[in-house]
Amino acid sequence: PEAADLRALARHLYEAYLKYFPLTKAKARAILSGKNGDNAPFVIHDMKSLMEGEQFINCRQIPIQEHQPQTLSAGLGGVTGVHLGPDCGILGMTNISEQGSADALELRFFHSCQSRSAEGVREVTEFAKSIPGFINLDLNDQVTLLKYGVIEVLIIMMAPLMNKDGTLISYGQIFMTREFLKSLRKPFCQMMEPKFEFSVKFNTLELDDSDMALFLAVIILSGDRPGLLNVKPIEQLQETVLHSLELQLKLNHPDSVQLFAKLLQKMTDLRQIVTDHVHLIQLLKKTEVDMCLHPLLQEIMKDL
Amino acid sequence: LKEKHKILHQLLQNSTSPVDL
Repeated sequence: PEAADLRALARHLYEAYLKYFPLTKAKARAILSGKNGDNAPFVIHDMKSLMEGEQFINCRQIPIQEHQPQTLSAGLGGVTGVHLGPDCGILGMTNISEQGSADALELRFFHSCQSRSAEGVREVTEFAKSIPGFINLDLNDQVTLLKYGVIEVLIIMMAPLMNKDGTLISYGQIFMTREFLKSLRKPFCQMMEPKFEFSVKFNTLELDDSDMALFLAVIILSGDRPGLLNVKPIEQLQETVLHSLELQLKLNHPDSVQLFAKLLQKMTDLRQIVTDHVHLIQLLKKTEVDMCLHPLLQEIMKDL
Repeated sequence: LKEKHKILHQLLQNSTSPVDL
């Protein structure tokens, strides 16, 4: 295809990305580096701050009077967990009833994460439908591509929200520290650490939102997902998006050696992370009697 | 496959109307 067509495809996917994903990398990095004016995020770094911030999780707008007293100053030079000092987490709790309420709080937080993930699946679905040719594929194949691709896409979308110390949640209004997530009871404490490890490495590639849009489309259009009925048209679509991505990276990152190859390599790592994630969710279903998995996530993870 | 993935299918089919998630 002509270079002009490939550039038009890149622009189209970037516009769809901006339309369907509420928190871009540009916005997230501004928040994380403290360049977001006075709107520093609420920081959750222990059970007490989780309790205080719980009502705002998944709110698009935190009321300013509730929000301000708990935020880190943007003047500290960005959001990190380093300034917060030692984090006791739940380890300092000895009282049985306190432990019980901490357990319930962790479970409620996990359910909030599920709701946001389900909403994320909706966003990714809308983005997928905007990929030229996607909605003309066999409907069963559209379902298969989303079933197998959506968690990979959500993990990639998480990377810009993370730094080595924590992650933005709640549309960028809350920063949750990595240490706090590690202090949760098993297996909750095991869920995010692999994503942090992946994200810190992925972020060194320094993709911007327009690169991300193309990369997400490449992931969605994977012709090797199990059970696909008509692989050829999917591979053809992916081939075009791959050409567009390669050209985009050459133009956007002229000095980054082998960026295209490095990025494609990440797709292999992603598959392992998703496999491990699904195993943890299956483990949770066994160990947490009160846990109910969101029906949309159940659909996706069943027989994955 | 569509039968086993009703919500996903619904998300794919309904372009504008929000699905109750």
